[in-house]
Amino acid sequence: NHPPVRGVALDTNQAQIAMRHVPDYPGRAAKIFGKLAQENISVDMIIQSQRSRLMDQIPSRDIAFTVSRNDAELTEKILQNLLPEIGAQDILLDEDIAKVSLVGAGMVGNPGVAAKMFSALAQQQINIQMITTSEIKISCVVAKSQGERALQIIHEGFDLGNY
Amino acid sequence: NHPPVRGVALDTNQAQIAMRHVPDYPGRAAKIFGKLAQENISVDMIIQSQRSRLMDQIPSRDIAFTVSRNDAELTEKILQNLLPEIGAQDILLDEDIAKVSLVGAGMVGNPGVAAKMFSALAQQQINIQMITTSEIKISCVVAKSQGERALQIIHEGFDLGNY
Ligand SMILES: C[C@@H](O)[C@H](N)C(=O)O
Ligand SMILES: C[C@@H](O)[C@H](N)C(=O)O
Repeated sequence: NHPPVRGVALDTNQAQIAMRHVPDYPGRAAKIFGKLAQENISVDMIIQSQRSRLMDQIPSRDIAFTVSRNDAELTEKILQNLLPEIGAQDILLDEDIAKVSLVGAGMVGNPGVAAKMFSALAQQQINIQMITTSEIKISCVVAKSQGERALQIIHEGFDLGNY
Repeated sequence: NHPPVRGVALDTNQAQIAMRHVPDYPGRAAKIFGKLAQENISVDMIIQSQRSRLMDQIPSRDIAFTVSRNDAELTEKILQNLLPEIGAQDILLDEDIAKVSLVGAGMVGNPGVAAKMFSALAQQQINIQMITTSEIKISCVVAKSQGERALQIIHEGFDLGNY
């Protein structure tokens, strides 16, 4: 069995926002999240990954993050206003999401825990959209309609209780 | 002050690997991390973000993750062998990184904690490469040579002890 894994949680109260092609220079992330903090918007997952290039040779990155559904519209508005100053390409809002998380301890040192979670989802043809990990939580964003099924099959796959 | 924030940690023993343009269909993530687990490779951060499109209309995503430096070469080899089966574009290895993390509790519900960390780095012209967050940890990947300075300025910015 998997001693480090203790439970699985489903959160269907989040919306995902991405600011695409943020010029990859110091200060942009600070400006974006500083503005959101000013408006008292709590951010859950922040995901910034690989660099990509714009047509005019400016290195850039996409910054994606989640907020509660109630804050989605305001967040999108704030980011739209910030777009010219940041120099990013556009804002994408996706409310059709659910976040399913494996909860435990010391999961990082355990090869195979993440793979097992991803396999359980794959076997049900559930596409994994976003992934973040920490020692205590592995979170996958899936389509909202697949949230409940994702919860159930991870539950079964790891023989777990709910969180 | 910031009661949810307790310390800052620097990890200079990681390397970053990305598999770019992984076709965005169920089972790819499971295959990649299943293979790494089989080889007993421990993965720390896994970051999968926004969808992008290939020239031939196949939706894809970049999957980036970190492993210990000792595992970097083997990981790259494994992924290179997996490339045709996955159908991804290429593998990028970046060993010139340091991971600096703000450690605390309940940080998610605290707008401004992440923004403050990003600002501290921005003020020193330290570019933030990758970002992941959880309730207990906000991690930024920066260039390896900037790791120590990043640790120090976050330390000062939050008036903290080390982890
Ligand atoms: C893209 C954005 O994160 C930028 N690298 C910054 O440091 O603010
Ligand atoms: C890209 C990859 O994560 C894919 N979406 C999967 O579910 O495996």
